[in-house]
Amino acid sequence: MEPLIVVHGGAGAYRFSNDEERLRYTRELEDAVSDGLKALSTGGALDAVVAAVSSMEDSGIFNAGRGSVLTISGNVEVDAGLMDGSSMRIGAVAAVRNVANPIKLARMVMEKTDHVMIAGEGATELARMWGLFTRSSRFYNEVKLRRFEDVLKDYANGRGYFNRVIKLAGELGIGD
Amino acid sequence: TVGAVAMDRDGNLAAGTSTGGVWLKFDGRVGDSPIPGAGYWAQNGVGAFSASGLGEVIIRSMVCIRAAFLVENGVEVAEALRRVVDGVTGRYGNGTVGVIGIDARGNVASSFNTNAMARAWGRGGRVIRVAFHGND
Repeated sequence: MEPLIVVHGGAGAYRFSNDEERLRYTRELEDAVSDGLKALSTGGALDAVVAAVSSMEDSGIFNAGRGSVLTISGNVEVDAGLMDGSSMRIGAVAAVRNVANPIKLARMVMEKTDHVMIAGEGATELARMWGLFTRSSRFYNEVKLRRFEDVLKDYANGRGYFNRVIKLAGELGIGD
Repeated sequence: TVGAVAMDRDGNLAAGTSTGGVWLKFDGRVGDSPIPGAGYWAQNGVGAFSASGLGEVIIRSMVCIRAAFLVENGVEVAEALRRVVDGVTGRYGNGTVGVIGIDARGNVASSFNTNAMARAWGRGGRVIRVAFHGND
């Protein structure tokens, strides 16, 4: 078979404000495909998936890895999972902090533990052990913090999906 | 959310998905991306799939394993993804899901009910296509 890879950067609005922005996303998607194809030239399908997803996690422009959105408390908590179609093995991490490449951590869960999914602080501990821990500052920038403010305002005006979450947060005194 | 599905020269399939979730999610909230069968699924001889969208909808719809069952039962991968997305749209409305897939013969497909889905694919040494909106 001729090796091949398909990648996605998420389903959503993608209303580009100018050609330059569209080109930037195009370049990142091309890089992800190229990294995946490179991995396929020397390794297997799982290597290609990890290479391509890591490339997009590192780009900072997709909602994953360094580009992740913020929780209601202003934290970054990421989820990732992967599956090997030949062995049907699975590895996943959920609601994990301080990990910029959760797809790599998910693969370590698959290959180095007897579990399928590890969440929260336990996953962060393993990330520390396996050299995948990332300082919090790497996840924040001016653009994201401004966006956080805007989204909070939207929600405050009732324009959002998780309105009950906002009410709960209020009751718990999260944020103001 | 970002994702990838791949087939290697031996015909092995793999899938993976990674996400920051949704804005203002509750701390500790888990979406579809780490849930096998929902955010991703890979099965040699059938296909590999990766989804993106509203996690709560994708988990309730088990988007990726649903697509795999259809392909396993002989539906073309493009048609399978279309049916799954139509099913989600019918129950949860537009703007909720997008999915990419490969089948065991190397056919590639995507389907989404959002305004767009950033996607690209390549074969051999070459990027074949990059697309965002439905008619790209």
